[in-house]
Amino acid sequence: SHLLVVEPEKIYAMPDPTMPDGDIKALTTLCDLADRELVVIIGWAKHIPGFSSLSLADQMSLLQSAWMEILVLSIVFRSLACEEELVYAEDYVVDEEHARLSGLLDLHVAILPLVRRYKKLSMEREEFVTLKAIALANSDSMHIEDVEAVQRLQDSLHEALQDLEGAHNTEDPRRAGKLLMTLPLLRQTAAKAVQHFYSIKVQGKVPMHKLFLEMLEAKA
Amino acid sequence: KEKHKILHRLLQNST
Repeated sequence: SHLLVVEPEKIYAMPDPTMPDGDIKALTTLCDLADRELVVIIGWAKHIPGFSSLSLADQMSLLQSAWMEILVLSIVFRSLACEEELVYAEDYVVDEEHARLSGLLDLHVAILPLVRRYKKLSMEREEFVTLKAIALANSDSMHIEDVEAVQRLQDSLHEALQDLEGAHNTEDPRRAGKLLMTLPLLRQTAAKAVQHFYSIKVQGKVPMHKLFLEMLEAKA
Repeated sequence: KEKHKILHRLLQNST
């Protein structure tokens, strides 16, 4: 219930109406959106019980590892009500045709299997917020100073997921496990997304804000 | 840390 309360407000993509449609516009819109979402994600992480008592260095390491998984999981959750469309933001819903026309097809095709996976499970909001926090705590950064403190954070979030399923989904005793088994696909999908945006950064045709660049470089 | 100064600053902000 705490994670539900601290769940961030929606943010909007607000594509620049003066830019001509095409891949530069689409990528500029997504990079700008991602930069603003990162600010929100960093603020959100601080409200996860136990996160702020980690050292600053460990907080940074977890976020630098997991930020794209958190972004992707959020897009996927927003897209659960749609058919083969990705809801990057409420005002930026992309279908396959739009994705093709705006150079987003690789990303689109990479993310859809995850949408299908969570649709099959009918992931609920409570499960989404818990899994998002678990993805952060379970990010397998190579640079953790206090491994035991991070383990305690993982344990408390794991316990929250089990409590949730124990209370609400008693008809399927394996539901928590089924949700956790989606995390490898989330990591794989986020890695593809990072690669996609890293190659866009290298091409240099799309402006990127400093925080997004900083987080991309941390994954390089 | 110098390389990741925005993340560092945002985490240090109290809000």
